[in-house]
Amino acid sequence: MNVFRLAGDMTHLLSIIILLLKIRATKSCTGISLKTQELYVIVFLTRYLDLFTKYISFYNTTMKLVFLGTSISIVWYMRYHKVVKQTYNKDQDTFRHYFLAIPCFLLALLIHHEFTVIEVLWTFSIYLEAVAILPQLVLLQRSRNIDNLTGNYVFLLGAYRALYLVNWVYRYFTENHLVRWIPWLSGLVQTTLYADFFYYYIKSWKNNEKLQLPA
Amino acid sequence: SSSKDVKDEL
Repeated sequence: MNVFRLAGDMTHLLSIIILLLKIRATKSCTGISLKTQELYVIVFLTRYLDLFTKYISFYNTTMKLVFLGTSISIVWYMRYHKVVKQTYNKDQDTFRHYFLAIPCFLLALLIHHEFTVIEVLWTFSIYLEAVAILPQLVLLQRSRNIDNLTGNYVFLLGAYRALYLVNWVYRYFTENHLVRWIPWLSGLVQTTLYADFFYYYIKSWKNNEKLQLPA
Repeated sequence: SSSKDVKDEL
């Protein structure tokens, strides 16, 4: 474990906590894409299949359970909570997320480290996570005003994978140059997708004005 | 492809 990866995990955890707080405190999920949240549940389920078969560390197991639990409860709130589900922008959150999942699965069948169920599904989760934010970014462009909590949530979510990129550089130089193309390239794509959001987020923060994404 | 990397990350 290095400081970059720990910072990445904490940033990721913070983003999810902020989203859960927003939903629970305001009893509203306005501006949040249910499609992206459902993709994250699939990402965690397919990535943590070896949760009970392979013990890495107490930290690793705990964080996996926290990520699974929080992401599933967010989807539950948005789908079934009587008050929250009324605030879901159903008619704006129209991104066909299966158009993202299917190519990722096919790509995982083609490009992977080894052809086993666990490995192919893990690879699928890496590819899927790279594009899972797209429905959320599209929804942000459609919703006129973005509330601060939602903006902070997306920013921290993008920042976590950027910290993971730094972690991978650090590990490359400190762990006998182990090459890991699949997470590296996917992580690069994932972080790049946030580029314009980062630009507008930092601009709005500097000019102390409301975050607004161009349509 | 490289060796199957250890899955110690989240």
